[in-house]
Amino acid sequence: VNQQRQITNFFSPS
Amino acid sequence: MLELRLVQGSLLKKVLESIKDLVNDANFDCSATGFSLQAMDSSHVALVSLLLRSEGFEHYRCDKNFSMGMNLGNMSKMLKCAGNDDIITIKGDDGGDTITFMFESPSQDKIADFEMKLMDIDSEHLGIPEAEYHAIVRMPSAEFARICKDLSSIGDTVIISVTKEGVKFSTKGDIGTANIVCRQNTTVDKPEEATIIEMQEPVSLTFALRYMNSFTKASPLSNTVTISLSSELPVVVEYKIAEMGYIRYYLAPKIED
Repeated sequence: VNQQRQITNFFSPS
Repeated sequence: MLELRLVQGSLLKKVLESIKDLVNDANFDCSATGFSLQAMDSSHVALVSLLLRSEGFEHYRCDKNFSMGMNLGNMSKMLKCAGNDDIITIKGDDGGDTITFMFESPSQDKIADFEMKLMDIDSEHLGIPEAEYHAIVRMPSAEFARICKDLSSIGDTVIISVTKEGVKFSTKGDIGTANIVCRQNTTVDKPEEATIIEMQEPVSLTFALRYMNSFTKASPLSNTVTISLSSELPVVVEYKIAEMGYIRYYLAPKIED
């Protein structure tokens, strides 16, 4: 099953 | 204070139409560089980044950096009251609780002003790291919109694969499967009709079509769209806004657990 990732898994608060 | 005047007011109308269904509330950031926005959808799966450079405006004044929180649905309602040929002027103040939109008809015989209430929005600014993309596809925006629309009548997700053969968009659903392959094509009458594929290495990623379809609402802003893909990274779907900047959508992939 493909799990939907979130943007915050890739980009961090600047 | 902020004061900006955009002769091609329809651009701002189109910008709102291309983000209001994805994001409810957002902070617009005003600086000497331009008028910009970065916001995630409520599920934090997609992120939109908008830049309208100051040089693109007929008049642009921003004395200090500040943000204005707006409900994009309300902003869209106000901008829909501007005619497509109208000149739009935006005025706001640091710390103010309203923003003013002024619409002038091209012949100056009708001038309207709309004042919209601002809101306080807590939002995190995300750092978007520079990335080397495995594949970059540039194609007509209308073609990409058509593909996303067609595939979403069959399935919920799209697998975008770039190989030497071209870029393949695939989906499957209860009624069957679909595959659409676009090959590089530069022998066209107009450069904006070309499909150009730059591939460093093959890449294949899965995305939710619901978001892709939402991104294609930006198609009226640009004849072409650029799709940048790297394994295990959010895809970037970019529409350039002529002379002014861009609207970029980042969408997190679906990854097998």
